[in-house]
Amino acid sequence: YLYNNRYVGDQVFRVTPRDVTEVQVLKRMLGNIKVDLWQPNSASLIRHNATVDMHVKLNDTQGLHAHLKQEGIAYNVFISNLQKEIEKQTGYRSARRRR
Amino acid sequence: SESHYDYEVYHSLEEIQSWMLEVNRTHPEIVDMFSIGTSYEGRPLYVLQIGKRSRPQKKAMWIDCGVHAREWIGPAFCQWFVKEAINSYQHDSVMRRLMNQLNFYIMPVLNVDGYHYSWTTDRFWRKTRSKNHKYHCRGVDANRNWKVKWCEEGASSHPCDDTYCGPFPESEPEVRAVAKFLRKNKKRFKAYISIHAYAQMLLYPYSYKYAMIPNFGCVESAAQNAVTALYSAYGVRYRYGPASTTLYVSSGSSMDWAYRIGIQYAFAFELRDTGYYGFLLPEALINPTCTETLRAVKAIATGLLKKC
Repeated sequence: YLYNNRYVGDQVFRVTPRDVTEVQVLKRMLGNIKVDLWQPNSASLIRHNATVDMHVKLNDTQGLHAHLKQEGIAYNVFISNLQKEIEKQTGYRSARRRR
Repeated sequence: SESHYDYEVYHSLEEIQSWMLEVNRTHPEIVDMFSIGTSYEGRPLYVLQIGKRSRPQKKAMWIDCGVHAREWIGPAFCQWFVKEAINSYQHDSVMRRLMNQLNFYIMPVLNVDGYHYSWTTDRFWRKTRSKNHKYHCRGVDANRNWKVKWCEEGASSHPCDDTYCGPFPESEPEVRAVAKFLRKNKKRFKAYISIHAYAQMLLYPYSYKYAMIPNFGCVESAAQNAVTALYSAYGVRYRYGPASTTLYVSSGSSMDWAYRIGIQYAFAFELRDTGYYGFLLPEALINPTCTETLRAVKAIATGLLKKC
C-alpha cells in the first residue's frame, strides 16, 4: 500500500463558519485536536464565510463529528477515506510499479 | 527517453531530474540546464533555461514550481511548460516569438527535499526538511522564508507549524539559492511566477498589506488577460487580484519579494482544484489543468513584449 496505508480512514472535513462566533468556536476546537489544515494554511487565517478544509486523522474523526454537531456548526466531508483517494490519484503509478 | 516521457502522470524527484538531463541533452539549441545550489539534504537545485540562444541580455521570465511539497500539480505544470515550449517552437509562431525574445527559467521543483519526502513518507508534507536542533519538528514554509515582511501576520514563529517562517529570512538553502540567482540577474527578469495549488486563483502583490502596487493598472490587465486565456481552454474560472484582498493578508511571500527587488510582474498561481480532490488532484486532470495554465502563462509572457 502507498505510504504503508497510513491514511486509511482519515477524512477531510469542510467547514464554512457563518459568523465570528463560529470562527472562535472552530479555532478553539482546533486548539484541542491536531489537524492538518489544507486551507487556509493556518488557524489564524480562518475567517467567517471562508472555506476551511482540514485533514483529520482516523482516531479524531468521530470526536470532531460529534463536536461540530454539538456546536451546531454545519460541515461536510469531501474526502471520506483519504487512503483511497491517494491510491486513486496515483493508481496509475502503483499499476506502473506492478508492471 | 524524452519522447516516451509521460507528462500526464506524477513523477518522483529522481524521474524529474533524469528527464531534465535528457531534455538538456536532446535540445541543446534551446535548453540549458544548470544548478543554482544544493538543498538542505544536499540535493542539486536544477533550473532549465528555455529560449533561443541569442544575445546574452535577453528579457527573462522565472517560473518556480513545488515550493510546497504536497502541491504535486506544480511540478507537473513546469514539466508540461518545458515540453510544450520545446515541441511547439517550430510550429507555434507565438511560442517561437516568445522564445526568440525571452528566456524562460523553469525550476520544476524548488523544494526538492520536501517533494521527495511527500513521495516516500508523508503525502501531505508541505514544508522543507531542515532540522531545528531545539525542536523535534522539521521544515520551514518556503513561502514564508523570504526577506520581505518576514514572519509577520499570517506566518508562524513556531517550528512545528505548517506556516513556520524559519529562524531567519532565507534560512532555507533552497530559498537562499533562488533569491541569490534572481538578485544577481534582476535587471533581466521582467516576470516572476510561482506555481501553487488548491484555490484556482491568480494573485499578485501585495500579500502583506492592502495598498495598491505602483503599476497596478498594467499588472491587473496582465492578470485579467491571463485568466481570460485560461478560461478559454475549459471554461474554468479563476479569481485574480492582489493576494491580500483576494485571499488573505499574510506575511511576505516569494511573489512579494520578487516585486520588491524590482521584477515588475510577479504572480502566484493557485491551480486546481478548489476542494474536491484538494492536493490529490488525479493524474487524469493534469492535462486540462496544465493546458489551461499554459495559456495563462503565455498571455503574461506575451504582455511582457508589449509596452504597458
